[in-house]
Amino acid sequence: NIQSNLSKIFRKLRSKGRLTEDDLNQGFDEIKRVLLEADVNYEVVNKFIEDVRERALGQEILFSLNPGQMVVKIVYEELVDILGKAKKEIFFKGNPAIIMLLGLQGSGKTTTAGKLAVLLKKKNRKCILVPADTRRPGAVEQLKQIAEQANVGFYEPDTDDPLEIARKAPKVAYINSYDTVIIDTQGRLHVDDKLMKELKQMIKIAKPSEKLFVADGMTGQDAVNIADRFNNDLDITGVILTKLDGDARGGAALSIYSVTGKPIKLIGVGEKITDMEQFYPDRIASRILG
Amino acid sequence: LSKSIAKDKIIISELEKVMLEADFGFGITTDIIDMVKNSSDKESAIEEIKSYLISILQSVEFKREFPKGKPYIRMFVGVNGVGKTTSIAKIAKSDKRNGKKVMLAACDTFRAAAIEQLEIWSNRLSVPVVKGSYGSDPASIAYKAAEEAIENMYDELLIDTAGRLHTNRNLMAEMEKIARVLKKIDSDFPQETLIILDASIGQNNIQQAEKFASSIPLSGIVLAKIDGTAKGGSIFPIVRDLKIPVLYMCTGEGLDDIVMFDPVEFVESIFP
Ligand SMILES: Nc1nc2c(ncn2[C@@H]2O[C@H](COP(=O)(O)OP(=O)(O)OP(=O)(O)O)[C@@H](O)[C@H]2O)c(=O)[nH]1
Ligand SMILES: Nc1nc2c(ncn2[C@@H]2O[C@H](COP(=O)(O)OP(=O)(O)OP(=O)(O)O)[C@@H](O)[C@H]2O)c(=O)[nH]1
Ligand SMILES: [Mg+2]
Ligand SMILES: [Mg+2]
Repeated sequence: NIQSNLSKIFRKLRSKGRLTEDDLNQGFDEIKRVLLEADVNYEVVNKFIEDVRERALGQEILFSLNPGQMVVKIVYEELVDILGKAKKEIFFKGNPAIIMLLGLQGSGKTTTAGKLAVLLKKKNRKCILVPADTRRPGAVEQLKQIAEQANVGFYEPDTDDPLEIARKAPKVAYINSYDTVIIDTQGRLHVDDKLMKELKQMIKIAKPSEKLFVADGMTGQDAVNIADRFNNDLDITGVILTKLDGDARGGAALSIYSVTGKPIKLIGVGEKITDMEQFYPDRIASRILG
Repeated sequence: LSKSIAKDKIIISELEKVMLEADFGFGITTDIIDMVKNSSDKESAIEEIKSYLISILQSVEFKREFPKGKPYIRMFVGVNGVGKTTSIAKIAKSDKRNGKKVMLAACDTFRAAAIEQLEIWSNRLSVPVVKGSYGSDPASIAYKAAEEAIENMYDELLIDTAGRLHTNRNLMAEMEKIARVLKKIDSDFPQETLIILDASIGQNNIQQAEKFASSIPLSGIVLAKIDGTAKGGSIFPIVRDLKIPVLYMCTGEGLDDIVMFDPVEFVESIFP
């Protein structure tokens, strides 16, 4: 567990009894390494260490009897504290409420659409999945099969214009008494101006109460650039981090939250339609700290 | 004469920043800083780093030997969503254009519409695809495809597999079985196994390469999605330590968005 892992860093310092500011800096360098190896973004790491350093010195760590232990505690608490601010529920507004899934290619949007529907069904919501990705080969069929697995509604598109689909689907959903529309969109790069513009237009048309950025939990340093762009262009309302059933440390969680300030609502932990969990800040903090 | 950047904390941290932000990882970044800390200035340090990185990438190669009288089988593996299926379509197109008789095998029998996705590509390219039903054993489809490729004298068989996390022992065993079953037909099969790595993924690429390589021999890496803003630096520790060459780079979603990997160009993109 992380307490013992970080404790290793400070064990050598603990044997010294009292820490000098130099010892403390060495300890923080080690924490920098831990965070970088966890894929937390370089600038985010530097800012985090500065904040923790301030807290540590503020708490007169240097004069405490167990400084190593205290620093470990501060680092963990600070991480849980930051990520804790990132935790929020799915927000519904309108009838039907529109949820839009967006993000990079292959991040897990289409799969997540099914998982989200299954989760919301438990809360008595009547969901319909809308395939607004008409370009990727087999994408509409993929969402259709997922809708069948989830046993929820599926909007059969009669056009291959994503904007037309976004326009028509909510009306069809309303007529058929669905209260929740989940729109799956095509994967796109944050630097693809044309596709980002298309997404902006889709948002204007569909007016979603949730614009969820679905990001691969194994994303590295680029997580800040990607998330920043999606957030600045589209004002996302939340994040879903996927593929956290692997052994990626998930530093992207801290990077994405740090740069967007938007909540991490759910995490994907497998390929099955039931493999979605709540985001627990303390669990992710432990995972990041190794 | 004793001028050295080791004394200049700003230069050292600037060099570190470029490498760390490029997903090199802490380990190799530290090694490289150690290697160049006695450079006289930043420019010469960068020159030394660049030639070092190029030498790492050029130190491993994969000699492709096309056999006479049997198909050349290439298996594509990797974690979920990295670009395996799309990369197969790209390579099928270019190899067909080069006069090869190409066949595909749809060995992802798990994911929703995985077979349909590959079928659409096979139709667009007019190359046949061997498939089976969802839930069937991927190894049996690979076996059937190899037999058919041999019988109908195909030059090349490209095998698409399901995305799988290297931490899932059952799925890794399933992949090992595909390779094992092919070996039963011919000890050379598959002659090439490529792992697709997503350039936007961080240090986990290293674990992926390690674990996949310990399951089945990897001939090379396809570095996909380099058209994003990620630098793909995680390949440096992978090539240096695992000695697996990067063979292709994928630069987009279109059929022509694939290039032979160029070490010099790649290193230049990180230190322009
Ligand atoms: N292990 C694991 N795999 C996942 C998870 N979420 C999605 N996947 C897999 O990731 C791959 C990509 O998922 P998709 O849902 O097709 O991703 P996408 O974002 O819709 O992709 P594009 O539409 O091409 O942008 C598939 O193999 C999914 O089964 C997860 O939480 N864990
Ligand atoms: N921008 C960009 N997108 C890519 C590239 N290669 C693949 N993609 C996209 O990434 C997404 C996933 O590609 P797939 O080929 O389905 O990936 P996969 O590894 O077969 O996925 P699974 O079978 O679900 O594990 C699709 O939207 C592709 O169009 C690339 O080089 N650049
Ligand atoms: Mg999709
Ligand atoms: Mg695939």
